[in-house]
Amino acid sequence: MGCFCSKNTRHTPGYEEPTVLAAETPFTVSEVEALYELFKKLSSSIIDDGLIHKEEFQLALFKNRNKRNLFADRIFDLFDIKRNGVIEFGEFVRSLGVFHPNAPEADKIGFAFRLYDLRHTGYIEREELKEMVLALLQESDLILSDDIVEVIVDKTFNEADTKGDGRIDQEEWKEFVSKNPSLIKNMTLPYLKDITLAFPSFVVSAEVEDLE
Amino acid sequence: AAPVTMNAFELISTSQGLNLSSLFEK
Repeated sequence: MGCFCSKNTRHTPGYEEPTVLAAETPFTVSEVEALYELFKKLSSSIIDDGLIHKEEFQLALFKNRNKRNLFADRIFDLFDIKRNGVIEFGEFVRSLGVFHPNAPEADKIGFAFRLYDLRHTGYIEREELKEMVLALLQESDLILSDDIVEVIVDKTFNEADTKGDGRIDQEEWKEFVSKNPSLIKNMTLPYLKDITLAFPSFVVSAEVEDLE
Repeated sequence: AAPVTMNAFELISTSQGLNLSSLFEK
């Protein structure tokens, strides 16, 4: 069997074999290959170095490289597992794996908790919740009085903080999500089931066959 | 009165920054 394909394929820094990533995530090998096509597109949109930079992530999300957003920043930071300011291919696939429809619900709940634990204290604190509500209002051009924001935050906090210690821990969060399952709806991307149709990757497929 | 009865996390989860489906748009 020929191997001209693999010899000629140049991969980006941080590239990992689809078989390795498929073994660690809910994705199949061909889905990982399709994600590589998507990754190449995203990681070359501004700086063609095979890494997703913050501006490229913002461009993909908002069609605007300069649009700052608290939540997009948090997602980027969580995807950037090595915390070196860029998203590598392996990080991209492992993180997106949480959003796969077949990923364990516990992983989705845990990811959302880390997302909302803005200051990495291991808790979601009242101030953090208020900061996120204010960020959402600003993003949506919604204006609510500070009193109303306080009421929304207080009400939610009182429901979630069952131990009443002024902060939401992982156990309380899990319980709160079980009562309000819609809270992790955005942790599932149905697109990921059809990723091979959206981003077919014939060349890389041939390479994997060669390896096998 | 609708926003007052709204769950704050529910509100946050509508953020465009959390909607990763945009990554898949061609």
